[in-house]
Amino acid sequence: KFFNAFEFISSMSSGFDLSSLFESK
Amino acid sequence: GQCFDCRSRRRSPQTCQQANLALLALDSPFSVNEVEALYELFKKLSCSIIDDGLIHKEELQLALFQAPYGENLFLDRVFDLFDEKKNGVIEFEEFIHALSVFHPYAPIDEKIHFAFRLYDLRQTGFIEREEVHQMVAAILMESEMILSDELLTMIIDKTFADADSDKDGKISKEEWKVYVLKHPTLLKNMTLPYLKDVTTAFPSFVFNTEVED
Repeated sequence: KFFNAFEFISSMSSGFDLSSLFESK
Repeated sequence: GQCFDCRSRRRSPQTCQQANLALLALDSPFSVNEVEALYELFKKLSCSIIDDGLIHKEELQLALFQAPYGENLFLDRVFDLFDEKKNGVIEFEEFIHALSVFHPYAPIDEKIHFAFRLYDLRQTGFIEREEVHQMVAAILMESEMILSDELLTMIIDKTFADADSDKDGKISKEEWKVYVLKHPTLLKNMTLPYLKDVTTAFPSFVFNTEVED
C-alpha cells in the first residue's frame, strides 16, 4: 500500500499526530 | 509574574493575564476565547509530571503516547519545533505559535514549511535520503514491522525519483513544496480539526474568562 516513504511516515508515526493531545482531555 | 506594562498600569495579575492572552490571539488564527480554552489544555499538560507551568518533553510524550519514557525520533522533532527558544521547555506562547500552524485556516505555506522542518532531522535545510531512511526504519521498529532492505531502498528510490526533481540526492524546500502540493494527503497531520472548536472541547475556560468573543 505504501509506495511513498513520506506517506508511510506521516500515516504511521504516532509522534507526528498531535490529535491525541486533544483526545486525552 | 506580571509583565512590565501591567505593573506600570497597576493592573491585577488576572487582568494582566487576560491582556497577554488577547495579545496572543491577535497574532494567531485563534479568538481570545479559543486562546483561553487552549490555556486550559496547556495548564493540564504542563502540570502532568512537573507542576511548573511549562511543558517538558516527558509531558508531551505522556500526552501523545500515554507513557512518558522511551526514545522517539518524531517526538524529539515535534518538541524541538515547539520549543522556539531552545531552552528545553514549551512555554504557552510557543504552544500557541506552533498550534497556529495546525489550525484548519492556517496558510498552507506555513503547514508545508513546518512539515519540511519536521522531516529535516539534521536541520541542514534539505531532506536527505539518510533522514528518510532513518524515519522509515524508526517506524518499522516502533510498529514491529519487517521490511527487507531491498524493498525499503526501492520505496525510498521511488519517493526521491518523484520528489527530488534536480536529482542531487536531497529534497530542497522548493522541491518539497511542489511535491506536497502534488500529494496533499502528506499534509493531513498538519491540520487538527479540533482547533476549530477548541472552546467546546475545553469549556472550563468559561469560568476564568473576562472576555466575550
